[in-house]
Amino acid sequence: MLELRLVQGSLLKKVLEAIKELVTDANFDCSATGFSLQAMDSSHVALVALLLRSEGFEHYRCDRNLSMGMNLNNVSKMLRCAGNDDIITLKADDGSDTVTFMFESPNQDKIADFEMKLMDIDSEHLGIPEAEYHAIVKMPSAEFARICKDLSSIGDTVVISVTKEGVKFSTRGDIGNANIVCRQNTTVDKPEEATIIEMQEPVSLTFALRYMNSFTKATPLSNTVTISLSSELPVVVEYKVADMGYIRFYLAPKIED
Amino acid sequence: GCKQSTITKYFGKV
Repeated sequence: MLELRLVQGSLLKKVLEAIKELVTDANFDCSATGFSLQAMDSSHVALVALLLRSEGFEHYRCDRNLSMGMNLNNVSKMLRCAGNDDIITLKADDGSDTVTFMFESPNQDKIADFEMKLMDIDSEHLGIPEAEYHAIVKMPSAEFARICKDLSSIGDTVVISVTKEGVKFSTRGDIGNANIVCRQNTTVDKPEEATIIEMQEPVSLTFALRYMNSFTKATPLSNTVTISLSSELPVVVEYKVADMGYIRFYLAPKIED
Repeated sequence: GCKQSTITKYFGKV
């Protein structure tokens, strides 16, 4: 028996919007720790890892570990029927091949049940090693989204370079090239407007902008984004999901032939 | 030129 009640149902709606472009089908795993997902895109260039900790749910019952295969586009269709202020409850019986999404309006005057078929998905689980990153950049998520969008109108790839001067995003294409430098800036009114650069050593990596733009679908989840870079490792682009967890996008770099 | 690497090059199956 599985029953997860999330008062801030809009978080789940935003999570689905953030990952459904990148991943088509995925297994949602439920355990005592929380509700999680790990999936790669079809070309195995990017990986998304989601964790919503059990403590973040108003009610969290998971009698035994359960893996539920879902088509994310179909989950998104279901969740779009929930109001932004609705409380969302996920329910599944042991051995059942369906999951039920229950939507309750804040004043309890409307309660809806949407039952969705589960599917069998063969997915490989990857071990993500703990790593020391050469540079960690924390910046406003809207600013990062703007940079990725702007650069993708010029080129297909972005070079992200961190030096003591700041973080530089560069691209080049047929019509010309572009460089955007963001310097550390902590003298802001609100902490979420700060750009904070922690650098152990300079790092410069090249990534496909198409994927970066896809990651920025998570922007509505968090005012800030954290970009962790290490040479010879996938970049990690992390968005916090309120105080209950995170979405981490891993993207393999483009490397010299 | 630059070649796109894959996630499985860095992270192994568990």
